[in-house]
Amino acid sequence: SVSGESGEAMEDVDQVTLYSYKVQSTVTSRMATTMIQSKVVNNSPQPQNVVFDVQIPKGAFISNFSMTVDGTTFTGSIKEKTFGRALYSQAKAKGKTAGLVRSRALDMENFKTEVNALPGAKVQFELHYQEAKWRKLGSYEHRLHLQPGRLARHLEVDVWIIEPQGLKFLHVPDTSDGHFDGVPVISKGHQKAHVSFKPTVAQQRKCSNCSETAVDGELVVVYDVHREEKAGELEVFNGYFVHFFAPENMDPIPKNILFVIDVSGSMWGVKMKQTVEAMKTILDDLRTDDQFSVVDFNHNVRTWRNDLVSATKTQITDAKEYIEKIQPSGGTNINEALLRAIFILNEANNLGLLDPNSVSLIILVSDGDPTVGELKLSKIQKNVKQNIQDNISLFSLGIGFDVDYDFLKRLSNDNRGIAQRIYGNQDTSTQLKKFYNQVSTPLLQDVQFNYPHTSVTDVTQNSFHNYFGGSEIVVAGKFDPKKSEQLKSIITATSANTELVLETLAQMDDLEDFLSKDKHADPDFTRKLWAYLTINQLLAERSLAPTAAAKRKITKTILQMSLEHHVVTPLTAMVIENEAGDERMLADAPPQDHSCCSGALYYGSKIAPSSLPSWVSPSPTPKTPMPAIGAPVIETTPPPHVMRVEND
Amino acid sequence: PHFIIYLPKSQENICFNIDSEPGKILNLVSDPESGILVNGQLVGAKKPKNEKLSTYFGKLGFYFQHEDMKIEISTETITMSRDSRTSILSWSDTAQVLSQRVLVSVKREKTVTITLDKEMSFSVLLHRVWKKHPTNVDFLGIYIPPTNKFSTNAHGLIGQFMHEPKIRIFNERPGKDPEKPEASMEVKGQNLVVTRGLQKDYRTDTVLGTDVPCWFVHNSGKGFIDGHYKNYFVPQLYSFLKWP
Repeated sequence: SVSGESGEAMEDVDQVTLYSYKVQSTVTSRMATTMIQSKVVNNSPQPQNVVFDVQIPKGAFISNFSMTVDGTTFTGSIKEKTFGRALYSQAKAKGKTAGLVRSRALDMENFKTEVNALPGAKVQFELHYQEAKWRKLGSYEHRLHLQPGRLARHLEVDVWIIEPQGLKFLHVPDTSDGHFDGVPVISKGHQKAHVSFKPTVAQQRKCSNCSETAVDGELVVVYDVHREEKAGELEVFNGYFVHFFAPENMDPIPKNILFVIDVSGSMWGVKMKQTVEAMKTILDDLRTDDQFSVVDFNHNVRTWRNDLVSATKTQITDAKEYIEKIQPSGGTNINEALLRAIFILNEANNLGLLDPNSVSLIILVSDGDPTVGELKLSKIQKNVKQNIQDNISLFSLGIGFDVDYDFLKRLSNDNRGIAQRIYGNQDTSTQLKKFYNQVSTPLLQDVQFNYPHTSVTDVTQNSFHNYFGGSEIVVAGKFDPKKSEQLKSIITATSANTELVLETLAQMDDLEDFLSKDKHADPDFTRKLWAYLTINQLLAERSLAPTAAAKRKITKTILQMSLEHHVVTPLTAMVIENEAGDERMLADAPPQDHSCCSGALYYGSKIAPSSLPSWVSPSPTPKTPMPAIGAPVIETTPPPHVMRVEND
Repeated sequence: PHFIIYLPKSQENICFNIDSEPGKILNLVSDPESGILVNGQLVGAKKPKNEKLSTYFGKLGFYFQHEDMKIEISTETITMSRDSRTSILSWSDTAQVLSQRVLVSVKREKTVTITLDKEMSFSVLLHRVWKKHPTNVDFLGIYIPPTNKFSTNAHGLIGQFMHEPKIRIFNERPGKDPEKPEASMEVKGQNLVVTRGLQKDYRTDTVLGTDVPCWFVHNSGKGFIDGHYKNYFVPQLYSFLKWP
């Protein structure tokens, strides 16, 4: 029965009834697995198209999908893309489609399934996906896009956050202009939290006599964890380890930063206005021991100053005035712009004008492909690589969809940075500022993670040029407990004129005990996080592979892992078929942005365990458990033979 | 605080206590020539026991003038400052930090060792007590090896003994308490009555320690230390000693 159960009337106008819309999402140590389930009934006397259209974060991996249409179940399986397409073409399902469509508006993509349902038919859709939570500006944001499309008789969203490190804070910001005030219920403990969002039908309505739903947006959970040790948290479980590194309480390293801004004709209008607005705030945020300059380019390249200057108030005011006066026009000469920026930094470095303990960054902002000068993207990439000194990191921000984002990503990853897509809308300024804030506070350089034991294999990227405050570096790998009882990590890094070596040991039994007590905790989180990191890093490495043979090898590994871990990646597709196998649908990743959006701020490299600096004496790995902290001090009466003197 | 001074040439341990008030800062090593300073600030127990409030070192400050480096060690954090930059480690960390000639090595919940140019070292031990203990508080201990090379003008409650005074222990005899033998100690032109006792070296075990037999100098080391113990109060954690 679909009517009258909750005592709330739903109009007969809505001939397709959304009986229930359920979202269950669990984050276990930064690894999120989400299930979206929708149950629909066609109450119309005519066949109706029933749509299941959900937004999932770009970079998430779909791991499962199933659909039941009037008792016939379709289940998903992961196949190599070409093979999957071939299977689909053999037995295309009638009246049913599925697909992944990349959204141009947001950092999301749509998974859409459409079924032609007969009168009275009941349809259930269920989608599972997984993603890693990346720390940005001091917190993690877990976003669930709720888009039921219509009033749901039962709308239930449950989010469990399970963080063994302990929750420092957790809140659910209002994203509905107050419409759902008081509806989300949060229960928070030391290491776990539950957020429940279950609006009644009346609460879902846009207005008291509206038939449209107001549920069309995001439920966001924002949180951060406690950090006891500078060396981070090392968790071992089920044959895998994950290492979360986000040290605090360090002064920022001075930075030398060059802003390289596209002012070609296509930037005219909202894009330039938003860029200027962002740049003014960014320049105000520079610290007094930072140095900076601005390069703006179209078919020509101009520099505000030919050299880097200190970020004094006068210089910043002058730079802001310069940027405000820029009128975008003309073509795009990215090659010359980047080479000029690199020249300025290299020259300053060679002349000893840079603080030897500083960090050098180039931030490129562009909205299109090169149209003047060197047009071949691979040549531009080569020119940059050949000229850039290896202490400079290049970050690229691509505004809009006319820019070749893959090129920017390759360019940045090849030069110790990352690329990020900026959506060209009224929000551009905020996005630019948010990105800058993520790299505005370098705390460490040359961070390397060592796990010096043969029990550790298949470690993800473990060497990073920079660590920026407010972010987190995650390293994962496989651990064989038969070869060692303990897992130790030694991290080396530099901060200004200081060298650091940090050690940490994994608490081997605590996690198993902790996870076993919570039915919502995902016991597979270590494996999933390792697979997610590895696949995304391999996808990026594939773009940078120097030869076709190297690329093929990486492709093979990605494919194997995608199939083994049952996830849709750019190399696999989900074939959704009925039990008989004579009706199939296909969901595969959209063609563009092959290596998009893992969300990580860092692109590092893999290095073998290296020898420690000569001045270091690592502590031996303890063979016995450490004594309990906080045990009461035993006070005893001194034995008679102990001679105590006055005031002892 | 309990002081144990090992005199290598005499092969004797001489010990004394400084019984003062919470908040006072005692100068332990003051060597302007070498540019080395160590001060310790006292912290009191939660409440008196037997009408007496125990005091301990709650904070130690190290200043290496030639490196312009300050290191403050409390029972919670280890703060390193150089130029205008500050880094903070906690006792939960196991880390080694090298800044030019100064190496700071932290062993989680146990020790901090400061090494200067591989020639001089200082060890600080953390004594962590049960948080809910009615009187006891966390405190620190400091250990300075006699091999550290200070200048001839080094001073402070510990620094003054880097250049070993000559002592002569004689006339050992039973004390007023038969279990506490006494003796006479000739030092700095005076004869002091000293009592045989046991102090503790906690480097082997921070809870029980190892017994260190020593000759105890009463009255806050009077006669053994230069001047009076109050001469060693300094106003700030990084103040050099101004000897009257």
